[in-house]
Amino acid sequence: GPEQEAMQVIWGYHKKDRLRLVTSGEAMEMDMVIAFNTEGCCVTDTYMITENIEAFETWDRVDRDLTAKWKQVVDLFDQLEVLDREREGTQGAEDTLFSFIREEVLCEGGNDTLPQNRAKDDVEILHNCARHFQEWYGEDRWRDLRRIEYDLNWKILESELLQRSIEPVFEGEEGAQNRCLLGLLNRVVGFSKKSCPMLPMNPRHIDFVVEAVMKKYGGDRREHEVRHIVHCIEHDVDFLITVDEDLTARFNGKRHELSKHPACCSIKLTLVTPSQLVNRLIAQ
Amino acid sequence: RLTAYVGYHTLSLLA
Repeated sequence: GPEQEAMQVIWGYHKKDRLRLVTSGEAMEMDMVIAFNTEGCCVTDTYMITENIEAFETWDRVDRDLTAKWKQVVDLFDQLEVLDREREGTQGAEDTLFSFIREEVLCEGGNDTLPQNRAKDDVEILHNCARHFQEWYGEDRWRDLRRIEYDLNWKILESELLQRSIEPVFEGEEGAQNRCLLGLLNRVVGFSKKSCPMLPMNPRHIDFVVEAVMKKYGGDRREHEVRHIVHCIEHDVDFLITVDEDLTARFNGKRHELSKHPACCSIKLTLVTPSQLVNRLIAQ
Repeated sequence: RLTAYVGYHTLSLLA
């Protein structure tokens, strides 16, 4: 669509050094990790994202068009300027700015996780899968901390879905929720292998693992948007490019509030859609 | 030179 075309124009400006196109390392990597996890792919090492995607591709149910696209994005990411990694996510000031933007500028409530009932179902499904790990994983496979057994984990999930009369579809729109569950299950397996060398796990440990996984990978993405905004402000960035027009309107409408925050060193940030940025670049 | 920040979802419009 038009926003894709506008991004091509922006990329051209970047390649000709007429625009500084930047991103932040950790926040960007976390976005990718979450996005791929939602599709079932487990990135365990952000220095080896492509290898992690290729390991996922060896499973025959994977949509190769999608993974080809991911690899392209990873390649594009490598061509961006990454803002100072050292300063990311360390200081308390960043956290107060984070809450300030979320509450005072974007006026968001405290709860941005999944709808409660869906989260509850996910937890129950993952917990039940974990209760049966010893029926599927032999000792050798359980000891292998590196390899992700996509096919085996899918079989474990499939069996639990069938128990609940949920159609175990993986592909397409219909399979979206199941792919997301597989992504979460891969994490549960990984964390369980590391924290419990011998199966079975006791139910309290399962609760602990599932809760940790849900907290890190099971929420929605709005919190990440705020992280990006914080990084932009800290690095005195002019524009944050997003296709979320609702976010753009809310932030730009109340960004003057930023001057009230003591840790806020720059208030010039404006959120723009790709086409809005192109218009500004042309007008320059 | 202006600085523009891009995140994953916007960057993926290029792929």
